[in-house]
Amino acid sequence: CTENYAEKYYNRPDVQKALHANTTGIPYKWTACSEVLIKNWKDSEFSILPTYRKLMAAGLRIWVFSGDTDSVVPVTATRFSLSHLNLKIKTQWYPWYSGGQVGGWTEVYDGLTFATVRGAGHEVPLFQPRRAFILFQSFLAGKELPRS
Amino acid sequence: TKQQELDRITALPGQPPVGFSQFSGYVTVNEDHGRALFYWLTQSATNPDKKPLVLWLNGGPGCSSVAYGASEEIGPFRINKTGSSLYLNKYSWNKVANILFLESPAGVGFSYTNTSSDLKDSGDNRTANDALNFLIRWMSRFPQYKYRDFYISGESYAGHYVPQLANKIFDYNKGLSQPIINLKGFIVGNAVTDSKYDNIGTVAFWWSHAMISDKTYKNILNSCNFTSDKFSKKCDDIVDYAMNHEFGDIDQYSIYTPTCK
Repeated sequence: CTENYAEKYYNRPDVQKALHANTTGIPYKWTACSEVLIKNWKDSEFSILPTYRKLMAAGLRIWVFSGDTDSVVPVTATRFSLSHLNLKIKTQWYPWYSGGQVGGWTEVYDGLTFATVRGAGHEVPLFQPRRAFILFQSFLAGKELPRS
Repeated sequence: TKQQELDRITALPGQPPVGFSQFSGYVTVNEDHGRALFYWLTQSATNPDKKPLVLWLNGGPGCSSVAYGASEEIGPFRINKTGSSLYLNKYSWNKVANILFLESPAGVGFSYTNTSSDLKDSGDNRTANDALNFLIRWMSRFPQYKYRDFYISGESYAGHYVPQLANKIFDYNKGLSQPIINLKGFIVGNAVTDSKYDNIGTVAFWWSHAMISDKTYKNILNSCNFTSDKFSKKCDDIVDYAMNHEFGDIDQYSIYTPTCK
């Protein structure tokens, strides 16, 4: 229910003042998601895979992860999409660890790292904050996820 | 800069004492239409001048990085049940980086437009252009972040936003000898990637996690043509049936945790 807490907090005038927010008197309440925008969304690329190919070729560090208890954009959706990049495996599939437990699984390809986060939903850092933090630290360091 | 200091947050209501600086405010991204995007920067508590800058985008489309990323995922604070105070997030990502939350596009959260028709024709391309404009202008306000290692991160529909913005930055930097936006990479989670393959993989997840019957699984595969971006009514009806009659009252975003009553 954490979304409800945000709806309360960010609609408080004292909070908006402290954040220098809503300085122009926006004619609607602050809300976590805009119904108007999502209902009227216009151009949406059918596939982002060509952009991945271009940016991988440019040498950017690209990591893609999946919380494996999400059914909205589930891990199988991401794996199926990434499989169509036909990437060369650099480091074979292995379990990565966090706090002595399997934090998820990962495979490193030329140009892209894929990782799952075990027991996490769509908002991975909400459900598995420690595993998400280790994932982020590894990404920033450009290192493979820990094997123990 | 002067504007930077005007954006400095002294303290948020109900906030515990912290050792890091934070700033928030607006950057105009389109003067003609009066579109302005709202940002919140939470600097790293240790050596902020040495740490990378990481932009976080939530998806939707139309959802707020302040509501999700900042307040229940990677930000330094969590909001308590009554919305009266904040407590610290032990695994905040600003322990290792300077985290910049952006409410994008205009119309999301505190980000606004003075041209109300903008709310009815947002899309991937304008969102990416406005976000690039935001970064260029934000860097003028925060020149200490020019040339700093820069990463983009996000989840869900930001599986579009993040690579598309990275692509715009890459093209923008091409003509520059020393680009101020020193993009090193991006990381995305549960990311919308490819309409066809995502949908096939999603239905496979529903079946393999015993959320739908064999019959419904077969009906979806037989009735839904995932290569097109418009689904038939028959397809919509079967997916609706699955969600409304076979899933039950679960949180689809986390299928094993209790739903919010």
